[in-house]
Amino acid sequence: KGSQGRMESFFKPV
Amino acid sequence: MLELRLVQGSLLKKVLEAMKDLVTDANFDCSATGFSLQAMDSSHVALVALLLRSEGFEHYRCDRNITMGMNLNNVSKLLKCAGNDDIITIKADDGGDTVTFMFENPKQDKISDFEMKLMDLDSEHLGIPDAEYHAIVRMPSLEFSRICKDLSSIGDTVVISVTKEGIKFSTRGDIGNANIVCRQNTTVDKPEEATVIQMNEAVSLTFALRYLNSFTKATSLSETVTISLSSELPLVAEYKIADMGYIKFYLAPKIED
Repeated sequence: KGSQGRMESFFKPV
Repeated sequence: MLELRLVQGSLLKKVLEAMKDLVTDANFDCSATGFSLQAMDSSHVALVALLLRSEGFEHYRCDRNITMGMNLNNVSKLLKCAGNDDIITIKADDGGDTVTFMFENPKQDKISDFEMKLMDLDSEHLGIPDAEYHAIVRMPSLEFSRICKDLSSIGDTVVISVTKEGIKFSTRGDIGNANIVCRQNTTVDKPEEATVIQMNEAVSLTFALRYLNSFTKATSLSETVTISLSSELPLVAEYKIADMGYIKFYLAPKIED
């Protein structure tokens, strides 16, 4: 099924 | 000093209903541009971005940028005390630790105000750069909501694929599997009933259905939803808020092991 991605893997904190 | 008067108070009620199950606490940011929010769910799988532009308010005064931390469930409780036709005014003092919501009924013979304590929340703002998406699909929001609900009775995840054929939603579960294909359809009576597919490149990604179902709580805000997909990015489901802005939901895909 694959693992769940997280937002921080795609967008960096500002 | 902050004072925002929104004639169509029902919009704010709907916005809170759309977010409160996804996000517990959030910072509302108020600036000359408008009233905005960016927040993630507790597991950081989904993100919501809201913008209500200043021009959409009947009166908009924001002397300096203010960040107001609130528990969305509590805001929702307060807004439930406002009638659907009420005018809502949000007031706060610079450096204060409370916010006041004022409701006026259309006859102007009932005025209520509710003061709520603000929270000090850590800001977890993420930079979301503009991106070229592989595929952008606009479809009736009610149709999208129906598809997510129907598929979640069969499986927990959905594969969303966009090809020249259309947008395909597929799931599988213990009882079997299901596929729903929506083809481009622009021969409709009203433009908001159309399904419009813009595809630069075919794309196929897997998502958790429970988050998509949560996003569809925004359905009453807009007759259409725009779904943007790219293989290296979270899905975006955007509901435009007429004359005011948008609510955008981002969902990180499942990653192949």
